[in-house]
Amino acid sequence: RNLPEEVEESTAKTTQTIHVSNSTWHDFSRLVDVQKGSHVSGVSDLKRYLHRFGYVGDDDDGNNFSDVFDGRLESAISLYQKNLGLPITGRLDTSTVTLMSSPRCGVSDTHMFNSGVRTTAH
Amino acid sequence: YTYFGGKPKWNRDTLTYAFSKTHKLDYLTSDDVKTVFRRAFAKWSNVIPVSFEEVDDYTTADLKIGFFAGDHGDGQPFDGVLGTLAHAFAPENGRLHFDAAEIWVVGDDFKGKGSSVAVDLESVATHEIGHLLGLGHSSEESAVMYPSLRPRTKKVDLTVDDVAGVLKLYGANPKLTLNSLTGTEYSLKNG
Repeated sequence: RNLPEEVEESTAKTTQTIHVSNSTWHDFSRLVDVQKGSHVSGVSDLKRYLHRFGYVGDDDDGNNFSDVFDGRLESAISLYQKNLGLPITGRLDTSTVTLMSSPRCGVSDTHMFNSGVRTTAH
Repeated sequence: YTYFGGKPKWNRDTLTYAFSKTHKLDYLTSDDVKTVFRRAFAKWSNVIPVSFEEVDDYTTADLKIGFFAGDHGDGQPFDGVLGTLAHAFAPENGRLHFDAAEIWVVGDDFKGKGSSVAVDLESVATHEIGHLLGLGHSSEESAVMYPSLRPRTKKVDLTVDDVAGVLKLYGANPKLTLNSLTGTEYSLKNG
């Protein structure tokens, strides 16, 4: 059956909507449940994110992070989970990846575990 | 709650603040932004013996507030919509930068429709003022100083964790009364 002309027109308009997204962050959802030792594309972006906020130190070869889920990444994830009040598993579970994909303050977290002073309110 | 290394703080009881006249948003009026900041500063000055005075001269103000996009020369480039929202520097630097690429909203209760990536300006302002005063990030998800804020959410009332941290740094505002913390009543009861 031929569609009436104006319906065609409105469809064209819909396709012109531009979806705003920030590909740097949202790709983390693909990394949920990636296991230690595996080599998965996108892990290097995660390392770059954790480096940005102080959880991964400078890499030996000038921060060309690899896509291997190594021991350093596992401990960085554990420290991240500890600081952000998540269950400390060292794994890329859903709640951790969701939080990493959420917008946040640009100030690094280094003061939470390096020379910063940490006190707990009782 | 945490502090920056060395626990830097301001040693004055009145801090001036000003807005950049060039690095600003064109879709929010300066009155909108000023109203938000008056509220956000009041949250903190309610608790500690520090008051905040709005001034015109950006170059001489203690606290300098602006909206910047991408690489803006302080070594911490912004990254477009979502991602990093803003950053502020520890005492006595005084700079507070918002990512101009975000969709900043004021006075929205987010109960109706609207952009799925809208970010509440007052919530982020209240958080970054905590940094300007010397507070670091908190591990308490309910705290204003928790580093992450989901789009379309509001977090403008100081919790016990925020108040305890800033009180330890500056001491209490002599006029502080518990009910002036009404916003944190729930947290106090649960504190």
